[in-house]
Amino acid sequence: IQDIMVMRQAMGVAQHHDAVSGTEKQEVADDYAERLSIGNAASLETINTVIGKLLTSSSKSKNAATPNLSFCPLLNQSICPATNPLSEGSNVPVIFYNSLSWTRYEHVRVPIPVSNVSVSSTDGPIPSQVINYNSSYILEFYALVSPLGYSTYVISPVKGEENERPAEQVYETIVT
Amino acid sequence: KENTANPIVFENKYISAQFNPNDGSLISITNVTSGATLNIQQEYVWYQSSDGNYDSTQCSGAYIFRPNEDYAFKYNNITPIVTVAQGPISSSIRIFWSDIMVQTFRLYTESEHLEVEEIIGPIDISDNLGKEVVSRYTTDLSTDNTWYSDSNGMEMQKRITNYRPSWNYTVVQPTSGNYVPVNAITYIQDTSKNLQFTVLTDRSRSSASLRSGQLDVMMHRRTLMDDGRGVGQPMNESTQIITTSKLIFHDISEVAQSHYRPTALGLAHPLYPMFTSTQQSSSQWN
Repeated sequence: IQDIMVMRQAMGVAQHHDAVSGTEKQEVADDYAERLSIGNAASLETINTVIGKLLTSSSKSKNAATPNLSFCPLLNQSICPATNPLSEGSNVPVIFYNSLSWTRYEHVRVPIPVSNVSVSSTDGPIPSQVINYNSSYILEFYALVSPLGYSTYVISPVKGEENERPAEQVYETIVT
Repeated sequence: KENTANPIVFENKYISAQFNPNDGSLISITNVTSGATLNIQQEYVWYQSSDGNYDSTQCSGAYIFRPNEDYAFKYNNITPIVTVAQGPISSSIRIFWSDIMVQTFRLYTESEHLEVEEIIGPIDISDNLGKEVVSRYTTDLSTDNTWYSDSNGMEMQKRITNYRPSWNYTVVQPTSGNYVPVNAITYIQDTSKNLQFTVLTDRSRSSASLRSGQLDVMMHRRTLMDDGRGVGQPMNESTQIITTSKLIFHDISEVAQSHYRPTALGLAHPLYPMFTSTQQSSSQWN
């Protein structure tokens, strides 16, 4: 609760009318941003702890270690350090949280460091697509998440003879 | 497909979008369900921030949007690099003018909307001109000087050009006097054709409809002067903005309204991802 309070206080400060309308001095805007950043980091740590405990309690092995979750603050950019283990041959499970009160079936986009990956849900492999922009890769697939719930998808690097991307999966054309 | 006369077409079972193959610009959106087509042009324009004139010393700033004149300049005067990618999940067209102006349209296979991602800024002020950059959609809808924007993501407010519902409005600033707040949703309607063009935003901004069928959305502002309303600084935003909006073309009906409302909430509350790594196979992990 104390960790979440950090974010709550930052959000409280950000309700000031100057914060809402953007009529604050630049140094004040920077202060708002720093408070929100500190609150964000504390909240992520809390989520990490809670989800890690939930995953451990649902594991068949009672001796399973608590998975250490990480977050990607650069999801709308081209690099996500959280998916770097893919380049070392590890699988990267990604857990999606749906904060709305209805089931969502939505596309998701994740920056990845390699071009050849597969995505699996609990039902097995699902369709996915990799877009290549300027030597960075964005993985796209559809995620199904229950209301206020979680879903897990596992991103796996594709090795060996499978290492060639199917030609029909993605193509690029420079128009002008 | 260089110099081809055929437009680039993205299509799923809900909508079809056509793009100019030479510059990647949006040409039209078709609602596949109803068969209606919206002819549309999107462009980026900028207003020069006022630093006062003989009418008034009022400068454009954080509180006051006051353009120097009503004329809007074209923001991108160079030929962009256009990249198209199509696959089983999405089709996308990326229009790259420079590192400070990139636009990407995406159509996902299961989406009823066209997504547009815009990377804009930092705005160049090396010419000593403050700039207020606007994304302008010009359609063939007849909108009777009326548009709508939301109040805090909830009730939609009817807006009429050069009009206020509760007092006799004297037009002093024909452009900025018609810019109103948007928190999540803004749209224009053609009641004679029963058609609506909706823009969903991922952050608060402002919108206007200065001409019939037109919808302006303010993107980014960088002014050189303080507007004298208490901030004491020019609004010299040196940041880059990466924003995602959704464009929906549909009929005017309660059914259609019930579709874009959840979409707007989904845009404001995206699925939140957390990552870990494992040596377990996907079946073992699951």
